[in-house]
Amino acid sequence: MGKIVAIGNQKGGVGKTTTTFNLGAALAELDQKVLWVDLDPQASLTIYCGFDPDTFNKTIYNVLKGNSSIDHICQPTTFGPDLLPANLDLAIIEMELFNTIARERQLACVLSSVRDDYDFILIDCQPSLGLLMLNALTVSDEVIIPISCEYLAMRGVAGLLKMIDKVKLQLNSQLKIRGILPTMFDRRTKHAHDTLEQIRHQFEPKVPVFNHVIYRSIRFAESALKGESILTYAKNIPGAESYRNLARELSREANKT
Amino acid sequence: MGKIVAIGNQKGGVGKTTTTFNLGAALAELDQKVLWVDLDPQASLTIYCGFDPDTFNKTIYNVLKGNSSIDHICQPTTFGPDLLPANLDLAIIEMELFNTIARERQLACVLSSVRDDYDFILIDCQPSLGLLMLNALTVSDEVIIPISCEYLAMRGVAGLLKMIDKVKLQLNSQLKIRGILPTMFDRRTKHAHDTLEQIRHQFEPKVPVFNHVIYRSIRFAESALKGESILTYAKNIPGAESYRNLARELSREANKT
Ligand SMILES: Nc1ncnc2c1ncn2[C@@H]1O[C@H](COP(=O)(O)OP(=O)(O)OP(=O)(O)O)[C@@H](O)[C@H]1O
Ligand SMILES: Nc1ncnc2c1ncn2[C@@H]1O[C@H](COP(=O)(O)OP(=O)(O)OP(=O)(O)O)[C@@H](O)[C@H]1O
Ligand SMILES: [Mg+2]
Ligand SMILES: [Mg+2]
Repeated sequence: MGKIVAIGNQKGGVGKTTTTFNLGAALAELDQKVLWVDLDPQASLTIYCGFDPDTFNKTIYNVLKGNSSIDHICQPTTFGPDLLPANLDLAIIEMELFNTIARERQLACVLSSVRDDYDFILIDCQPSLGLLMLNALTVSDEVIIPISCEYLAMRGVAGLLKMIDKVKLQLNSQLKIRGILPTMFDRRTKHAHDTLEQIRHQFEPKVPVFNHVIYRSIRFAESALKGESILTYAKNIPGAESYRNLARELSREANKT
Repeated sequence: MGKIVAIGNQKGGVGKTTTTFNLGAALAELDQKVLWVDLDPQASLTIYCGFDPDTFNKTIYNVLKGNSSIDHICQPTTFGPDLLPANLDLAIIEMELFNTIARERQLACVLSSVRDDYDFILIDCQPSLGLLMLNALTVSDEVIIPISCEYLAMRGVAGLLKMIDKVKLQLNSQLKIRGILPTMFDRRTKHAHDTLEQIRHQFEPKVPVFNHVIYRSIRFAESALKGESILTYAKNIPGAESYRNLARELSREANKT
């Protein structure tokens, strides 16, 4: 039974898509079968995989509406994981699902048919707390919360933590916060060191914070342009090593249960 | 009659809040009367101003719902501009406004009573294309679109441009794209130079791109932590100069009309 992990944070630009992509690629390197789900209408993950979102007739939007199946939209990628792509259509799903019965469980219904085909299902979430985020939290076993090591990002997490508590209470009692993942850590600045310390101080022990820290590097932006994972584009930089370590920790843990 | 400018981009972490804050502070330096509107449930702008969002009983959320007035929530700040603060309550406004008559015009109704008290009203938007963004575009004269000089950010703008076209057609024919503002430009990397060139190449002349570029500097994150504008915290860095130049351009133009 595949483990479903939502990668989310209402704060924008903290490395959600970059984490979903590189963690997925690193898990595939460990021979784990991975499915990527792009749940963001701006389709960053779909773009990162080298696809043009506008070329898809059917995406996760159509599957959520019930007029297409997962098999029909599932795309194999050159990185190992399969992808359920998104495009701009997804921006209107929140208004359209509004009056649907069990509107928070639409993604759960959809993913239940493929859950056993994968070891991991990683969901890239958009930077907001709407119905799509609720759907992701309702279907997930775990949540990883990337936070960039800067002041405003640290302050922006409160909303998500409140939503997670509500979802655990009323929609998905299994949901667990797997951890806060510090990203864009610039070793050269005092601000990053202070913020990282503050993140550990403010959130632990109630919310775990990973020991793995993703270092800031321009290679990440470059690798997205190149359409490569950091694991091949700049395999020896500290950030690549951190994603591999994160993948090892998750797959070791999953294989225990 | 004050000019209303929305600062928005569905892509997260591109410098929307930082631009709203520092542009507002720079306009205040030029003796312009400015109102900041925080339209993001994560309340980054409210936090940047030094407030704790949880301490407010009433925010822009209550004004949009009609159970409070602007005068009641308006906060003077030490930077010059007044602020209409936000907090997490705002996250549910989209579902609550869903069945309201003229749901896209609620912000327009609210701001019409104070429009003549200010020279500029700057709206900090959240990173998504929901009903709040629609409200911001429906009430605005102009839109400034910050884009960080990195690949994924450049690709994430398509959704907003489509929404702007629809709003111009059906809700607000005066709406104009004031310009794309390149942010987080790291002069040391080839990636930033290439992306900036690509931004100008892809968007101009249909969509104007400001000549002012905001350079990447850790001083921005530090100034947010300190609760200071970049104009006082690091007044001589190129990024501070760029925000001053941008303010000069906007106020010169506004005083012409
Ligand atoms: N460790 C890192 N060091 C430097 N740059 C990074 C790092 N991780 C991601 N980036 C870059 O930062 C930008 C934001 O990352 P990304 O798009 O993954 O964030 P996000 O949280 O998914 O954004 P959104 O909120 O829009 O979904 C991208 O240009 C990406 O290439
Ligand atoms: N020119 C710059 N150079 C370096 N860092 C910057 C710059 N402008 C903003 N930042 C920092 O980058 C981060 C993102 O900026 P900001 O929060 O303003 O973006 P945003 O688009 O408002 O994000 P969101 O999508 O979450 O609303 C913040 O930590 C901020 O301090
Ligand atoms: Mg993303
Ligand atoms: Mg913001």
